[in-house]
Amino acid sequence: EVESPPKDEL
Amino acid sequence: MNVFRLTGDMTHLASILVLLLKIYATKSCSGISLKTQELYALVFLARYLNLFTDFISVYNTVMKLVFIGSSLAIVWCMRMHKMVKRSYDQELDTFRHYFLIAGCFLLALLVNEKFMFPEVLWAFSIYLEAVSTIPQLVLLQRSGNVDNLTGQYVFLLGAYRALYILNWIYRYFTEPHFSRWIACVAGLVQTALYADFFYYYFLSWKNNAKLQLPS
Repeated sequence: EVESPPKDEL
Repeated sequence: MNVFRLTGDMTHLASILVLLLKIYATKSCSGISLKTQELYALVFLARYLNLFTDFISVYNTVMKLVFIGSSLAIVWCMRMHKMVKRSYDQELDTFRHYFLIAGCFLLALLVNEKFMFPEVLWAFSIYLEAVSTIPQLVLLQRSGNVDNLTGQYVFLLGAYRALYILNWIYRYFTEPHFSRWIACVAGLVQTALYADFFYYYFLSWKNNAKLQLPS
């Protein structure tokens, strides 16, 4: 499973 | 960080500054929906809880603190400040925003990236942001007249959403694992809500006339 990228948006 | 994202964030920041300027300079919040402002405060509080868990960048942290702080300050002014409170169009701002909160929370429980507390809260904040502008648009529609600063405020908010869509398209093509479909679908809905307002905004701009919405 690909780890989802960090939520970097505001 | 791409140019669309940065411009989007700056437009969002500008919209808040315009609103603060309006309240500070005119000591009036006429035309502004308290319900929408309360929803925004809730959106930011729910989404930026990760302020304490994951660090992304100084830019990210500062912007989150600014958004939380300014939204709470605006709600405080509209509820507590004697002069500002008097100008609030309470009888026009009757949209039942509690239904929006309940609906978005239910949706977040059902549709999320992972059934975990922070993820459900994140999805909730995304859904709620998408619809939180509805009380504001309803208020403007009811009053018909839109003063200059309120018009700029809503226009900047809509522009911020449109720029975020360009940002997602850019990221989709340039980043290998970028797929934030929850945010993208909610963002599209949110931007679509502004379409009608944009139409009248451009009409008034083209004719160099005061912004008026049909009732």
